[in-house]
Amino acid sequence: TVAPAAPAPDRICRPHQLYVSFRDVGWHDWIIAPRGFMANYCRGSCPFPLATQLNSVNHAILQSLMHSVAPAQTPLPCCIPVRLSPISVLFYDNGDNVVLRHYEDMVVDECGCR
Amino acid sequence: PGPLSPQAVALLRALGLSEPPAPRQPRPVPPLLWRLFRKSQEKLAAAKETQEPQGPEQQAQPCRVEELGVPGNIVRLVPDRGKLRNQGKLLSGSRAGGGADSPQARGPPRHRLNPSRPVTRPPRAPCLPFPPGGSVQFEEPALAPLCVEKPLFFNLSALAPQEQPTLVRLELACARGAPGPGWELSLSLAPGPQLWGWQAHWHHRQLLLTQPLLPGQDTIHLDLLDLGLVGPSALPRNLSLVLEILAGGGGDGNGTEAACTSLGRSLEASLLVVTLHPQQCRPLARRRR
Repeated sequence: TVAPAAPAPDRICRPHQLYVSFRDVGWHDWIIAPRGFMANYCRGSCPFPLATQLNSVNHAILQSLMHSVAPAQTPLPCCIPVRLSPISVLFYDNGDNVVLRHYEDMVVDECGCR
Repeated sequence: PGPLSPQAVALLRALGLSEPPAPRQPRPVPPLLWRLFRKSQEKLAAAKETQEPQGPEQQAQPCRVEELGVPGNIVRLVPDRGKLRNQGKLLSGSRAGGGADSPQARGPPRHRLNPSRPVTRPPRAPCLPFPPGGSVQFEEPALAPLCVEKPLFFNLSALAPQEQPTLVRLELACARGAPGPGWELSLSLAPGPQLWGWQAHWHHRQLLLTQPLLPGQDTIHLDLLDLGLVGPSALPRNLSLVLEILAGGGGDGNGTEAACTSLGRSLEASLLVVTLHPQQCRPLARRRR
């Protein structure tokens, strides 16, 4: 009947910053723009009952509940991207064409428990 | 240099590429593509600022090029690789072939036009109706000196077979357009590679369109999908066309020749290709009923 102690706030599932620099990858000679982009990533736990506030769907809430009762049988829900944004990249291809290409789901905007 | 790391290979694959491009010489970025890129950045930033969940209508349309009004997630500007053969000089009328000045007699197809001797071309007008019991009348052939004959060659091998073309637009830029009335521009599909060069007579070409070239018209856009030249399925690996500019009447020989030279030198062609990669474009979420 006693709720487990809540983990420290910085361990809760949320986006973390990750900047991808095309210069670091060594592609700055064929990628015209942008120089890089904020891709971010999700990390953190989805403990019971906090999962109710973490962009969680019902099943994740149920799973975190089950984990609180039988942790060995049911793992915690996962912290994953739930809202992503596209990016556009301008680059030269091998045919010396200038290409503007749109890539979906390249930036993590929001994380959630699933 | 050196073998790619597995991470680099995975990232390239996520970008739809199999290897990092190695551009021979970086070209200036065409203003149109800069403009499209900036517009897409602004839209993405605006979408981020609102941060409220948006309905499908308000979502940035990742797989649609709003400025060009077509679906697509890849926009390419393919440079022309054709070489101008006549450097804008007026050409001879030996198209009909044969005779002392036929190309066979003089090697590669470099001709000079004697403006006083008009070009003989096949009649363009359809055959007249066949009067019952009467003789067939042909119209006089068009008499227009050929001012510029430019082969256009576009290498489309960079397009993946799954990409569906939604816009294939030939973009022509020439200084100040035609110097006077009556000038024409015609576009033909070039014969296959085995017929190119001095063997290629113009009657091997498939005429696609002819349209007036207006004075002051310095940019001309020709939609090749509308012409039916390329279909909505995958594009050919390369596209070979012939662009001709026929001088209008009214100028004197020297003036027309000078105009042809400047037109020939200033003429630039590129192919704007917008394609949709179905595997990388999610259909937009339908509104909840």
